[in-house]
Amino acid sequence: ENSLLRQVSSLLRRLPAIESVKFQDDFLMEYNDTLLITYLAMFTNC
Amino acid sequence: DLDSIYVYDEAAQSQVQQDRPWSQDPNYFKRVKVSALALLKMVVHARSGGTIEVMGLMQGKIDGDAFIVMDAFALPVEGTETRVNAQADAYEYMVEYSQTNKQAGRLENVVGWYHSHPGYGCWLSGIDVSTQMLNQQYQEPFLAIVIDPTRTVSAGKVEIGAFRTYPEGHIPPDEPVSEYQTIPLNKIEDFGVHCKQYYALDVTYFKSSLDCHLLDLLWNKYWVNTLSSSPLLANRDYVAGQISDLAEKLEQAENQLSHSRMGSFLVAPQRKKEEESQVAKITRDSLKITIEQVHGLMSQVIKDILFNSVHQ
Amino acid sequence: MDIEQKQAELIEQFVSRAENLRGGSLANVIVEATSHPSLFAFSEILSVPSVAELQGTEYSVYLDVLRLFAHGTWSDYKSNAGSLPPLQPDQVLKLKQLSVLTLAETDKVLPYDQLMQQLDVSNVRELEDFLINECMYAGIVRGKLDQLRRCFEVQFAAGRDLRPEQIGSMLQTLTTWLNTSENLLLSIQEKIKWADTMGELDKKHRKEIEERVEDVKKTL
Repeated sequence: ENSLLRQVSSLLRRLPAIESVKFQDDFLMEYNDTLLITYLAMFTNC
Repeated sequence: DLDSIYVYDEAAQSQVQQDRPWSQDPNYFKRVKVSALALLKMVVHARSGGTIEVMGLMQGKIDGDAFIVMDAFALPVEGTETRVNAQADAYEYMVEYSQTNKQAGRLENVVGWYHSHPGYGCWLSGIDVSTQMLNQQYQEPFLAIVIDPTRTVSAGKVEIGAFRTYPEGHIPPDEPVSEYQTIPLNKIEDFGVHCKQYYALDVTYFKSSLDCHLLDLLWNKYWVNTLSSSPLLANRDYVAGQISDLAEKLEQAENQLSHSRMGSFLVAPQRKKEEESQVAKITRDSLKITIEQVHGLMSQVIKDILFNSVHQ
Repeated sequence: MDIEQKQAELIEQFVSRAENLRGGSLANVIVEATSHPSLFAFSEILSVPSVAELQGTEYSVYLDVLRLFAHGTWSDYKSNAGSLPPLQPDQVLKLKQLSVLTLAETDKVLPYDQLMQQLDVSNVRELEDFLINECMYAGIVRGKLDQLRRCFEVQFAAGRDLRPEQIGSMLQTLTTWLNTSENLLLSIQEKIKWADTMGELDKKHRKEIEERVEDVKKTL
């Protein structure tokens, strides 16, 4: 079914959704911030 | 059956108004049923206010011991926590709206008011209690609903509470402990002083067959919006405020502990228990903040794996 | 998805017309299809038996044109212009639109210089007008024009007709995606199980501590 193939092709072309150094930096920073909050929360818990 | 709740029986409602069963029992009303439409309108209105409190009115009917909220409309008033009876500024608007509604065929009366508490939970402040007492004196039956749009976003579910106040001087019966909610330090006194002057009603929701159909159609759009958003980014001011509040609470608890250090052997066991529970509350608050952050991070990581790890 | 819905009816119309025509009339249908402003897919028309029968006839050049529109670009036409019939302005526009789709298949960020070279456009203004009016408004691409960095960031591009050899790599990408999703689901399930187990252990531990505290209190 050509129509479906075209739609799938268009969808797959969008992957990966974001691929840039800046995104990786921001993502890891967010990751580290959350882990820091978890760490602080564990201190508070103790 | 789904749509039968929407039928308005004017005769039955007039009869209820005449009988006034709530006048004998301050705890008469126990439940609230909110329509999907009313809920959506209230939450969207509350969210649109940002950090400013907004308010509106609800239209509906009474069914036994339940309020049925069919619809809601916003009032052109802001800052409901700044003065008693903020809705006085909107009386003209309310009257005209109600009259126009009747002309348009909407027969339901105003059955309550709602307002928002952005970021500080669903409860009634001193001003809210005074306003609601006034409403219950002159506009019965009347309901107060509080929505927290900020916590709605961070928790991922609608933070809503429905309340009715007791009459002046009424001693409420001992109630089972309600679900714990974090109260910021600057509001804790206001919360504690007035928390016995009102009680909470159970809130449930209903929707019509048309609502079901429309919501089904919007399902994909909802998921696209959910996947595209990140609570970590959308609510960062609120989280920063929560952490700051937590730090202040810790400091307060620490000061109380240090003051009682010397007399800790002499202090009554009761007071010790209170201090412990204060620290326990702080722990619970910090856990709640962390869990919400971890949830936000989990969704980001899952989205990253699903959509960014696949290459052509 | 929207573009496919829009052109589904058109494809059906052209396919049913092509099935019943031969020779010159069929060539006219091909020209009409490749000039139509809302049609960007030609595999269905290519697979009509009467169209395939044009091979080796005096109208085989129209079959080549249809293949060019299905898989080729404006640059391909320029390099083979001698063996192909002259294109009408609408066909030129369509081929350039399809060229943008082909470029978007390989890169998400398309530099203005590359686009200007591939589309034979002399200046940035003309390029931006083309991208906005002929591509974005037509719904075949969605993206952002970055004038500072002189590039077009593609967020979405409609799919072109696929060559048979492209299906293999598509299947592989889909399989990888499926495996990633399945592994992710398994990980999530494992984490849920782990969280439940840790919760149970924590409850048990708490209960043990409380019992010990009670015992010590009684002893004291």
